[in-house]
Amino acid sequence: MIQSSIRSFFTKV
Amino acid sequence: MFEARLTASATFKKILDAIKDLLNEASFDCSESGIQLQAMDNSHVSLVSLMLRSDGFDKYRCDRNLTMGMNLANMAKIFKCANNEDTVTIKAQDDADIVTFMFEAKKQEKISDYEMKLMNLDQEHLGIPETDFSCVIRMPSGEFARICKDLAQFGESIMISCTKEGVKFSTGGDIGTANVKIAQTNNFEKEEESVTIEMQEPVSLTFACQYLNSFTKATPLASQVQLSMSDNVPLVVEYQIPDLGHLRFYLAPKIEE
Repeated sequence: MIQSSIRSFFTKV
Repeated sequence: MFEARLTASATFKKILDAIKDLLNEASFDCSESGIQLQAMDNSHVSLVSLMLRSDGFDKYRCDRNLTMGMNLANMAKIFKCANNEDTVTIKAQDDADIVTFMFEAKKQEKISDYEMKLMNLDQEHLGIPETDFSCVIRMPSGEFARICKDLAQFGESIMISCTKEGVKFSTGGDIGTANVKIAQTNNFEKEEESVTIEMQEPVSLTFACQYLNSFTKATPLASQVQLSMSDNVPLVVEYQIPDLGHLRFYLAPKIEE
């Protein structure tokens, strides 16, 4: 398993 | 002019203890509604979100929105100089490049103030969508901390599986495997000791032990912790700060390669 990035789940505002 | 006064500086000490391992520095966004902080850890795996409502302070004044970038290790040094029972007042002028922390002993026999330079932090701000979670677990924060600490001895990841029967925390490594099952309690008298599960559908997700253990540094803030999970979205670990706000940690799941 690989660690996903939190950034990929939220949009930049 | 910004001024926020809180009777218990112990609360601030606990907040700093909870976040200073994950974040080196962070921006405190001050507005009429309160103080907010949102920041990712250095590896961009987790996100810290703190909300302290203005009505939770003993005195709160914020004439203009203000962003104060602070080094958290230095802030922790300053708060080490305060006694738990001291009242803390945080003050800054509009467009200031310094912030002042004033600590007052209960009987005013000792008053100290510390000035700290503010930093200009260019931090990414992320929009967190409202999510209807498949599972919301509330359990004693101390029990959650214990499980994370215990399981960290055996593996690098913890799988959290939630069904209507209960929650299972599992890990495995060179030594073998470890499983801890927690059932929903019927103990409605002692709310702080209860385990409640609201489940729409079962969820099973895997997370890095190291981060879960970091989040449990917030345990002294609240007797209960809330874990919210849905498939393929970050876990939310939430500690309610009584009468003041909340501290939430978002953790990206580990996914199949």
